[in-house]
Amino acid sequence: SRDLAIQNEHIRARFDPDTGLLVEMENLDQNLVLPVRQAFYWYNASTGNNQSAQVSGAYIFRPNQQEPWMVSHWAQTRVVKTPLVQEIHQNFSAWCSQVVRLYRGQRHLELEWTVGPIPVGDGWGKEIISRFDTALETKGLFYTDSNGREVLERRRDYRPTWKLNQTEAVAGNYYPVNSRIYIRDSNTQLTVLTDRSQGGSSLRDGSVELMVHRRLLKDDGRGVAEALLEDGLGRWVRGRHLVLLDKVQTAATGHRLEAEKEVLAPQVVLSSGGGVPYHVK
Amino acid sequence: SGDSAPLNEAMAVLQHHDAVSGTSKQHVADDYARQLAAGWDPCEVLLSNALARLSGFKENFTYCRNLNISVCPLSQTAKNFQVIIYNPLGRKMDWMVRLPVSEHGFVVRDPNGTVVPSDVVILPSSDGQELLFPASLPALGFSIYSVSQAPGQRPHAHKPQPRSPRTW
Repeated sequence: SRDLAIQNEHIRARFDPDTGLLVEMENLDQNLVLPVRQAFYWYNASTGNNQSAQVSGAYIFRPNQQEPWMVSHWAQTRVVKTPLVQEIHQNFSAWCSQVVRLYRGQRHLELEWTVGPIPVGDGWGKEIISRFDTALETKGLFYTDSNGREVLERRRDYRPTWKLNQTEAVAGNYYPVNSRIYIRDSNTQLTVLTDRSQGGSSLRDGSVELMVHRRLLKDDGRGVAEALLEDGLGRWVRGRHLVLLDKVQTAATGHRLEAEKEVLAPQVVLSSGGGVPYHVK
Repeated sequence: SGDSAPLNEAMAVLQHHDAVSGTSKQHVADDYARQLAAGWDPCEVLLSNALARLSGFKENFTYCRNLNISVCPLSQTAKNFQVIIYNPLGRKMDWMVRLPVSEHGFVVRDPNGTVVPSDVVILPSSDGQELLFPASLPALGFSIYSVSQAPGQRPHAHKPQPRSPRTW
């Protein structure tokens, strides 16, 4: 069928049959449906311009323009459906792919992204983001955590403790995300849990983005005296974003319990079995 | 004997902002990774000793550090093996175990010897395959599952179905 979707008892995710990109998420328990588009983009790292000679580097994130480029407008997709898991494998480019996964009983959508080695043969440093775009009316607000504990309200182009003269429309709105970032309107909340600290923001209403990888060609003049370039071919990185769709009233329960499982994940140990008893008796 | 002091030491060194935020030269970042890996080795011994004492059996415990890229020599070659899963949370947890395996059918049994549902999924990028099964883990405790190749059972591996997007 043309319908490209994965589903379990709690969540349904639908993909555009032509582009293979995620276009909608549904919380079946709460009858919540949210059109949400997710894709990968890259900022072109600044090498200095007429406003400022500041280069994007290890200490400084500074894209050379506000709009990022899409890694790809479509993905080659493959579908896996078994009694225990349903997956959509998306291949955006030679250096960017993702598996969108739903295990049986899972109440969140798992996006396992694999990014790199970032090509820099064109002479441009690149800063890769995963971005979720929705129709939520978020009024310039978004929320990020501090080490998995206190969640802080962030307002675009604003600081609570001083009158901000915003000179960097993108970087000036990026904040540290240790375990989660979320956006919401009066009824619905979209939360993205991270498996490591990342930079994140919401640069337009209804949108949320997380930076997953960077590869830069110039030093930013802050003391490292080395570009964030990685030796050889460069690194490829794999990680996961867990996406939760909830009513605002119940969202905290969902993301707090899930984030604990993510940060204190089980440890797997294998053995061939047939060991000798530990106690003589 | 195991020892967690080297990992503690490495974590102490990595409180430096260069380690936390990646603002170091490449060779320093590589050395941070080396210290963490070196610190992890004696922790595996510590964990093995604890598991041996708690499970009552001295096993040759194996840690697969590259599960995120579907590499684990033991689960990819052994006909039978045990999977010990430790849950550090103070509450019971259900968790989907995912392990790279060879091309066979498998039977998975829980600590009571009851067969649990399992699937084998083929990975599109590498044509490797992974065994999936749901594990139930006690709070601050561990469960031991047994995996054995099902003789004669053709792997009913679920192969990803390519979707031909509209020609662009």
